[in-house]
Amino acid sequence: VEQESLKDEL
Amino acid sequence: MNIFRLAGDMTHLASVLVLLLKIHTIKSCAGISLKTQELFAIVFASRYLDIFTDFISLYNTLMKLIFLGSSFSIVWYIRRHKLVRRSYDKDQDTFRHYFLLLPCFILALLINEKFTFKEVMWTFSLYLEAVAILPQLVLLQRTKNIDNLTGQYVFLLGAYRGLYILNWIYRYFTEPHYVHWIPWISGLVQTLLYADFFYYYFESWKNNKKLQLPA
Repeated sequence: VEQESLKDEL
Repeated sequence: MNIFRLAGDMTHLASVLVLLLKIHTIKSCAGISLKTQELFAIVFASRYLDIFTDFISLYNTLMKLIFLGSSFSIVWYIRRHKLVRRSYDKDQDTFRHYFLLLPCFILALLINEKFTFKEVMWTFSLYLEAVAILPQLVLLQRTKNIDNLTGQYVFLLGAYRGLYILNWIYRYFTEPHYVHWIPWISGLVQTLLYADFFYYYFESWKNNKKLQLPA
C-alpha cells in the first residue's frame, strides 16, 4: 500500500 | 484528498485552460515554447500508462484524460493549425529538448522504486517533468513583450508545483509511512526552476509594470 499511495496523484 | 492537492490540481487545470484560451480563441501561441509542450505530452503519456489498468477514482481518470488530451492537442495546434503555427516563435524556441530525454530515461533506469516497465516509465515522467519547463523559461527570457496570458500560464504552472509540495508535507504528517524521495526531490528541483520567474513576476505585479525577464 505504501508503494502505491503516490499513484493517486497526478 | 487535502486542500493543497486540490488547489494544486486546479491551478494545473487553470494553466492548461489559460493556454488553450490563448491558442484557441486568440489563435496565437506567441511566447509559448513548442519544445516544452512536446515534453509535457511525453510526460503525461509515460506517466498515465495505468489509466486503463488501475482505477483510482473517477476524478483521477478524468483529470488524466484532460491532461493527456490537452497536451497533445496543444502540440497539434502549434504544429498543424495554419493560423496558430504562424504565430510560433520558431527562431527563438531553440532549446535542444530531445537531449533531455535520454538522461532522464537513464536516470529512471538507475534510480527507481521498482524495476518494472510501468514504474520506470512513471519515474522517467517525473524526471522529465522536472526539467520540461526549461525551454519555456529560455524562450521567456528572449521574449521582449511577454503577454499577460503567457505570464499567467507560467505562473499557474509554478503555483501548481508549489502547492504539490505543500500537499506532500501535509500527507507526510497525516499519513503513516508516507515517504517518497524520488517525486519529492524531482518536484523540489522543478519548483526551484520557477523561483527566478516568480521573483520577476511579483516585481512586475508590485510595480504595475509589464513582465520582462533579464536575458
